Amino acid sequence: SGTFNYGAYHSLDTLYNTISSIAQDYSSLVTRQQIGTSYEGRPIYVLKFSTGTNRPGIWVDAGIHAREWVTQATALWTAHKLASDYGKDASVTSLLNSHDVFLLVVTNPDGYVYSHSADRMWRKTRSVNSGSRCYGVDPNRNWDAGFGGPGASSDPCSDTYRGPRAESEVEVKAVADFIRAHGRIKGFISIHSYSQYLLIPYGYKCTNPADYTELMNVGRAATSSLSSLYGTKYTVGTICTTIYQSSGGSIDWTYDLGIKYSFAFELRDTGRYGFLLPTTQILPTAQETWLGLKKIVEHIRDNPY
Amino acid sequence: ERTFIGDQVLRIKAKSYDEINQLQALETLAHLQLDFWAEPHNPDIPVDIRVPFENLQSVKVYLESNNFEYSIMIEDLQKVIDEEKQEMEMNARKERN
Repeated sequence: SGTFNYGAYHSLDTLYNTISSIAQDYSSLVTRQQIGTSYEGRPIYVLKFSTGTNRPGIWVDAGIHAREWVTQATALWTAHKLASDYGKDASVTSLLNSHDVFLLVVTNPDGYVYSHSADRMWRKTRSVNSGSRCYGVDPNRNWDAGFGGPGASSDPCSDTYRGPRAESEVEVKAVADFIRAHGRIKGFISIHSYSQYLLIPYGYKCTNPADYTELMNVGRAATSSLSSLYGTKYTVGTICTTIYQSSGGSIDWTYDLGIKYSFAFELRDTGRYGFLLPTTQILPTAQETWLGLKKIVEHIRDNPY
Repeated sequence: ERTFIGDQVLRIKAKSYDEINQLQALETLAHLQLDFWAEPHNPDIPVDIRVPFENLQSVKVYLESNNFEYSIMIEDLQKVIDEEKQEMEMNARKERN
């Protein structure tokens, strides 16, 4: 309806209502699909942007660590941008005429609700860890990529607890099952905040991926385009060399599965707020991120494999 | 509801990989309940740590006695969270109107 304020943080109910509205407002292009249910029983919704059948797909998810509110806000803004630009912007139109885009706005709905109601700094799922007083698993240490290796904790009380086994978290399994079942996902972009990084595999090991040069070139082009709007500076590199070795991450799993274009975005930080980025920063963050995302998806569109 | 009264977020600038190693060691001290917002990896990139109020003194003494350069990025986390909450309530009211 055009009344939604994209420059504000919202409850999960409001986000979910808006996801439904986008699907209704752009019903010939966008459908809402439920790909699973969270530990506490909340639906996990993906927005599918599609103009035909049997298309290769590009996956984008946001906010796997719940407290990163700007991330979900950026994804929702991006959903609206994709829908409203189709038929108007030549690049978006040609992308959606050849590829489906799947956008998961709230990857960790239980964590998102918990961060609104009980603990603003919560970053894990809300599953019960048997034998422990502590709840939750770090969903970005729970993928089947070097699971249990360095950079993830075996302590259920740790913020980086990896969980009892790979894909133990229903939120992770829902995405992994979807990607496996689809079979033709060609790009996987996971959006996080904050640190201003564009990361490529690997994190569970400190060796470069086979497509290192191409991925770095795409990453540099994307961050250069992103920076052109407000001058926000990004670092591009592998997870291991840019941050630290961490096992069980999503883009390592997708890359090893054969999804060459696997990236993780760590969105802007002004250096003053961290996970408390003010609402005035949401739209600039979304706008600049879009420029980077667009470069990546254009490269995927133009380089089929 | 969990509160963060007096918790601070410290921004630490490591000058060398030795200092990075020292900060990584800090991460293993579970009793300090530190929340690493930005992890220690490279001296070029600052490390941000949320420190609970009750452990502020110990952490600052550790940093100062080891000559770490640091600044306070967020003085009182709860204040910022309260402002954020107020802003959200105001936005929700605007939308209802």
